Amino acid sequence: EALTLTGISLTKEQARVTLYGVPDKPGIAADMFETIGEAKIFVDMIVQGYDGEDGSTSVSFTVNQSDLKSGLEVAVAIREKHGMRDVQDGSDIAKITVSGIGLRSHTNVATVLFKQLTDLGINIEMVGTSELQVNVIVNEEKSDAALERLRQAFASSLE
Amino acid sequence: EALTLTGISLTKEQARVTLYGVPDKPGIAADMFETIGEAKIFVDMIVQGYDGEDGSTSVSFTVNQSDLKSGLEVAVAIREKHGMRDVQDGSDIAKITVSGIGLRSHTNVATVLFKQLTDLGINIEMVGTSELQVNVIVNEEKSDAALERLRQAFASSLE
Ligand SMILES: C[C@@H](O)[C@H](N)C(=O)O
Ligand SMILES: C[C@@H](O)[C@H](N)C(=O)O
Repeated sequence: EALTLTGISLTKEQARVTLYGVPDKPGIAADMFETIGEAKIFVDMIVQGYDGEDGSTSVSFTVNQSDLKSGLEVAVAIREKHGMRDVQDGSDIAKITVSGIGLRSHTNVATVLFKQLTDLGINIEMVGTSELQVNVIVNEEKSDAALERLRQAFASSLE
Repeated sequence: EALTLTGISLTKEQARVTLYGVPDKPGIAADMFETIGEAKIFVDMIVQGYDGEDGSTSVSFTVNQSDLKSGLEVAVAIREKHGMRDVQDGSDIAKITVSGIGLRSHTNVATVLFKQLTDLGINIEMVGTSELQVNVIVNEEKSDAALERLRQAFASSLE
């Protein structure tokens, strides 16, 4: 079945917060994001991988840059409550999203996206992919150029 | 705008591979996933967060359990080629997916999902969320019960 992409988009002025040493036991993620929601902070991407440590992991989330200050305040409160190791953050980042259908059987979409970014010398900072979307976080600086290039690279698959 | 969910699904018999000490510079992700694709391994989720280390990070991907053996072989080859620190894996995991529209403005979807899993004593192992989907990886064991519970919890929002 031919690859069908429904869109490629760029969301600039993003920021991220990462918590380290997050206790890896039930209830922590629920509490973290309930607290973040109560602070009226809209979270876009949430990414949690495997840290390779027993009993703890790290969790990153992205927000609009205008919410970074409150996002950090909430993260620090969460860290204190649960005894997490550290909070780090980053700004001047952008999210690039390639949307489509059935991306699991077209796993080269991610590879093509990664290659295009690499060819522009862009470092891939964060990745979250699913059946419907490939999302990457990059520095804002070359992100407009990246969007242009990706629209050309994927032109034949875009509806 | 009211929350609209288009589906909740469960994909069992999944496995994951995580590479640690991945050089955090352009070209690595592209090379990794081109190599994995050439081995005819279909990757479902890719997750890369921020490791908090300078110059390196970790990358996880999920595959069908039947592809874990080849996924590991490829990962070990990638580790050797780029001098990465470690490869770890896990199996008997399942992916729970909540699909909808505009999830960025309904960030409580993730929170509700996390809470429902917590109430069943289920540990959340991996997370990747986007505007269209919340994906979590859990142990397979209680995943059917989780699916049932989530369909009830989200009944009023499911189309
Ligand atoms: C780290 C966090 O996701 C934890 N495993 C939980 O289930 O809440
Ligand atoms: C780790 C990997 O994503 C790397 N930053 C790259 O751009 O390829």
